[in-house]
Amino acid sequence: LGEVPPCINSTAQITWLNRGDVRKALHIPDTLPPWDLCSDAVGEQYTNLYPTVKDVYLKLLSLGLRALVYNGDTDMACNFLGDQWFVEDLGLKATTKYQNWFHDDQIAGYYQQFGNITFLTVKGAGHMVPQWAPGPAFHMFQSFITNGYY
Amino acid sequence: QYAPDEVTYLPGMKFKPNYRQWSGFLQAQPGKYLHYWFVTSQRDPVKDPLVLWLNGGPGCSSLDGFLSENGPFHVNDNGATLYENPFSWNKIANVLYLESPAGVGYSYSDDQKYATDDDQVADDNYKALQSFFAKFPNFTQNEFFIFGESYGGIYAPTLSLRVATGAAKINFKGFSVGNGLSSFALNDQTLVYFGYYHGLFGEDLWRDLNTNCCDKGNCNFYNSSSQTCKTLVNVAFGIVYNSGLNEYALYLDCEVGRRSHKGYERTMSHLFKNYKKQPHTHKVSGGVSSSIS
Repeated sequence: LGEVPPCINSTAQITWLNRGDVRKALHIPDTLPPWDLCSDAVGEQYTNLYPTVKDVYLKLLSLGLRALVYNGDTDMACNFLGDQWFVEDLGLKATTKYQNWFHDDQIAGYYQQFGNITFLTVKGAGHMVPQWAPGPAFHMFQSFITNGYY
Repeated sequence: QYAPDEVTYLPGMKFKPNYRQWSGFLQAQPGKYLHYWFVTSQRDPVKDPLVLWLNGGPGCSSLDGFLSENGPFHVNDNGATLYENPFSWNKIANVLYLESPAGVGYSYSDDQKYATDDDQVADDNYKALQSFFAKFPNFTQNEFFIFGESYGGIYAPTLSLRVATGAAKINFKGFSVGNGLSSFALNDQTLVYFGYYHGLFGEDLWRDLNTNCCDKGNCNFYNSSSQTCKTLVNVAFGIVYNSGLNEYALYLDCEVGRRSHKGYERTMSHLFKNYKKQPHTHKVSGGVSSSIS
């Protein structure tokens, strides 16, 4: 069923999603190829145009939108320092100090706000935060979409 | 709602969901169809926000997000039955999972041509979003958020810009990026510090990196003109993603064995543009052999 990214076991999802009865339930035409976690065809022919999305962020924030940049802090594919430095490099005034946030009476990570954008770490989580820290991830998600406290 | 896409039964689901779900295709540019899977909020679909979730890659499916991360149910290891996720984000929001771009997952293009780029993806995602609201018109009033993960660090803000400045009337409130690729330069630059300060390599390499990549305290681990520096940075990167560590989670084991297959190289080549996999020229912690699994 194709290549999968290392260190991720997606066998169960691939098996289930490629069952005939599941495809039928999800209204997937028989003519479509098997489902895979990642597409070689897309990955190999993809062209990156944005070495950085700094200007895009600045435009969005100037329109008054809210933004949350969060990182599981054990990930090395997109490590938290890179995104922390990215947010700091936007050059916006910090509106809170760098501080911890709690979930279930435990420090769940750290965060700092710069006006409408928040940078937040999720302690001990990897690249896929909702998978590896579901409780803190839900808490963070709820705080962000309700514009509440972390 | 768009009745033909409603999912009223799923093989392997032993529980009765208290939300509704739809799975079908949204129109992107002509000839391109993006598969979507939409679940309503378990709380108040009318008042709760609408959230779009995008996994990255580029080229990886957002159904991984649904079935392994924040979706209402996940697949048991037997690949046949489902179990409920108590931390599902659709506890408080209507969540739309979009497989993007065409070619990813069940998303497809009539001409089966899948070369694309950041702007084309953002344009297609925006068209698909408008197609979604055409199918589900009564969600245009809900507050709307876009979430992207990994290479979604490019997808989310570029799509957000189109939503925020486009003609479609969407009650857009904000966007979020999880473990995202926001800047190639900073992602590379910081990984060296991350590696050293997490003890992945020792003083020798760190001293050599500082000697060859830094000048008066300013270090450039991203695109130094020094070949020696580049070689040393490659050694550091090699330790991070070619010595046996789980790059996605430092303290977790690597579940699927070794990383020499093509898909892996491709994903990392997108994230670390300057890394050229070379034989270790720098003795590292007593000669880490690539046979560590």
